[in-house]
Amino acid sequence: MNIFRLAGDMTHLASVLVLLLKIHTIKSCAGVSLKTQELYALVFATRYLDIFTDFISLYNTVMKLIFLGSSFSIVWYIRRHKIVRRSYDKDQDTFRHYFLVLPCLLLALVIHEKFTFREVMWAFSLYLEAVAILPQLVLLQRTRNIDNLTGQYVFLLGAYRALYILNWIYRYFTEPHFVHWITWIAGLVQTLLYADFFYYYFESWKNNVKLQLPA
Amino acid sequence: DSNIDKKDEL
Repeated sequence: MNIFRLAGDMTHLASVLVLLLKIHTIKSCAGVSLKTQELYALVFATRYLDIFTDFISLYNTVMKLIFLGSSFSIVWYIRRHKIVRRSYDKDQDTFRHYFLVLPCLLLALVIHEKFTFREVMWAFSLYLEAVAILPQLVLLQRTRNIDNLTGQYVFLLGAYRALYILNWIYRYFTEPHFVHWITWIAGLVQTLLYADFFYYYFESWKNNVKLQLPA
Repeated sequence: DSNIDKKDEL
């Protein structure tokens, strides 16, 4: 494992921990998109179908369990926790799931490495992960006051994607036959979606003002 | 095997 990959996984882990920390300790999910969290739960559930059949490493299995467990528990908190659910911005978080899920499923049925259930689900999870942040970005744009933890959560997620791209560049030059077009293009699209957010995040940081996205 | 190096990522 190279340093970019490890740093990418650690920022991904940090993003999830920041979000869980916010929800668990402040008992608030204000500004957090349930739609995005449900899409991530679906992403991990469809990508990690091999978790109990193919052993890659202890690290790999533990991280998969963490991402599955955290995404489903965040969804549980927002939907079921008697205090947390009250802070959910239901009227603002209006993005439709099927608007993202259906095109990704169709794309996975057409573009995949092999036409097997697992490979189609794997491609689907990559396409869906690429766009799963959209409901969250739309919600941030609508929310006038973005609290620090929510801003950091999205920043860490974007950093994780950018580090994965560096990881692929590194692996391409150091490992023979490391070519994965589906992963790379989906990953690149995903990272580009954060470009706008990053711009405003750094501007607010540079000027030391509260993060606000233009409507 | 390219299948392994693809799936060792998260």
